[in-house]
Amino acid sequence: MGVVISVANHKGGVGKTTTTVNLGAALGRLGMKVLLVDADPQANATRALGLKKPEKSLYQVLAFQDDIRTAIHGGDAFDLIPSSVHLAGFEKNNDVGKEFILQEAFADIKDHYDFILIDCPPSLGALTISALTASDYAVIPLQSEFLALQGMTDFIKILRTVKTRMNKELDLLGIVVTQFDHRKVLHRDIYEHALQTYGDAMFGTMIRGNVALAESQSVGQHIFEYDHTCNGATDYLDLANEILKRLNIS
Amino acid sequence: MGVVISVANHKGGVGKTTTTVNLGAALGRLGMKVLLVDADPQANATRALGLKKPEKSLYQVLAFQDDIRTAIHGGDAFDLIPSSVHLAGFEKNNDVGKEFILQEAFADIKDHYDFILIDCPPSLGALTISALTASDYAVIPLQSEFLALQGMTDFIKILRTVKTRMNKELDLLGIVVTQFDHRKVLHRDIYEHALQTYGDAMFGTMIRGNVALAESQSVGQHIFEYDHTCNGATDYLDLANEILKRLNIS
Ligand SMILES: Nc1ncnc2c1ncn2[C@@H]1O[C@H](COP(=O)(O)OP(=O)(O)OP(=O)(O)O)[C@@H](O)[C@H]1O
Ligand SMILES: Nc1ncnc2c1ncn2[C@@H]1O[C@H](COP(=O)(O)OP(=O)(O)OP(=O)(O)O)[C@@H](O)[C@H]1O
Ligand SMILES: [Mg+2]
Ligand SMILES: [Mg+2]
Repeated sequence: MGVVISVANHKGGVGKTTTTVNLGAALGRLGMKVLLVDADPQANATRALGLKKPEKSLYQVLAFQDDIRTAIHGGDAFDLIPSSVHLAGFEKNNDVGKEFILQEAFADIKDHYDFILIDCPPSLGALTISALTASDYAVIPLQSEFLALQGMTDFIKILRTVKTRMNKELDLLGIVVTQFDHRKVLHRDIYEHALQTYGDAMFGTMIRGNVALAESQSVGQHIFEYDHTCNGATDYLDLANEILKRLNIS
Repeated sequence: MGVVISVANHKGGVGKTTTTVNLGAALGRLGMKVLLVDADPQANATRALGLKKPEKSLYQVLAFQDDIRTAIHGGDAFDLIPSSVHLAGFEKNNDVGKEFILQEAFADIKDHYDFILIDCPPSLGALTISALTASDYAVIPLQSEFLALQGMTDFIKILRTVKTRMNKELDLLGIVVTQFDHRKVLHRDIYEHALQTYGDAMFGTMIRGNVALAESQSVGQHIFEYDHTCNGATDYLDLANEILKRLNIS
């Protein structure tokens, strides 16, 4: 039975897309069967993997309840359900219980994958709530800067509300610090602060700042295709291993 | 007659808040009377200036059409209309023509300021459209990375649509590269690409990566209070001067 994880944080630019794509690829390298779902209308995960305007996307699944299997694009390290710009319209969709549509759609495919990772947009709208409602866990990327830390309290409250009202299964799998630069006092201070506040919820693995992660996106590759020896590749492989350990999956 | 500028880009983490606060402070140092408006429900500009939970915010102005003057918090370099988490509810507001409410509210105060800068959230929802509808210009912060560059075409299309349908006055004042690190080949490549694509729309001023800009936010100060000699202060002062030149304001 596949584990569904939302990679989410309403603060912008904290590394949600970079984490979804490269954690997905790392889990693939460890032998897991992985599906990525791009739930951001900006389609950054779709673009980071070099896909242009895919015919079928998450939009048709949410708007018309098309069979989710028809939206899956097969790949080496992982399969992908791409996004499309039309997805922005889903926010205004008035269907009753629209936030449960994605959860229903996953029922057909959950057994075919070990992991389903959902890249969420930088907001708390219907797409993020749909992803959390369909998830077993949330992974929160945290940039080690003041504004990102400030938003965490609000975001964790939202997780609790979704768990209480929409999805009793939902738990926080962990918080992963991204774009970390140990030379910056600010980054070390914020990290200390986050450790004190969130304790065990923090992953031991930190994702260091590594320009190769940004470069790989401009050539449509995940980090293991672009440079499997760089810090970014090592860090995301460490994170994948730590997640398997937390879930007791060998 | 005050100039209203939206600092907007739906891509997350590109420096919208950092630009609104520090460009505002720079214009204040050049003798301009400035008002900042925090239109992001995450209230990052409000938090970056050390304001906790302000009683009156933009929410009351948009939701109940309260007198906008009652939401203004006075300051040294600039005044501020703070945000509040309730602002997220405005997205679901069904008032007819809700996107014009902010434009109406500004009519009372436009003459009291030389500049009104609006910090927009990382989305294309009702708050960003309201800000653009109320604005004379848009300034787009652009992180010199692939995913940020990819989103520009979509964003510029939105500007055109708002101009055609909602606000004929709206023009693009310029695109400013933020968090620039000249040592990174990726940053130089993306900058070249943006210059070729957007030509004169690009500001000559670039905002270099400067940790002082992030540090200043954690102590609730704008960059000129925190360290008026650092790169961040120099760059935002250059940007303010370049904007005055583009607008023929001496
Ligand atoms: N560890 C890292 N080292 C260097 N660059 C990184 C790292 N993680 C992310 N980036 C870069 O930072 C930028 C923001 O990351 P990303 O787009 O993944 O964040 P996001 O949270 O998905 O943003 P959004 O809120 O817009 O969805 C991207 O250009 C990405 O390449
Ligand atoms: N020139 C810069 N040098 C160093 N750090 C910067 C610079 N500009 C912004 N930052 C930092 O990068 C992070 C993202 O910037 P900011 O929050 O202003 O972006 P934003 O576009 O407003 O994000 P959001 O999409 O969440 O609203 C912040 O932690 C900020 O301190
Ligand atoms: Mg993203
Ligand atoms: Mg912001």
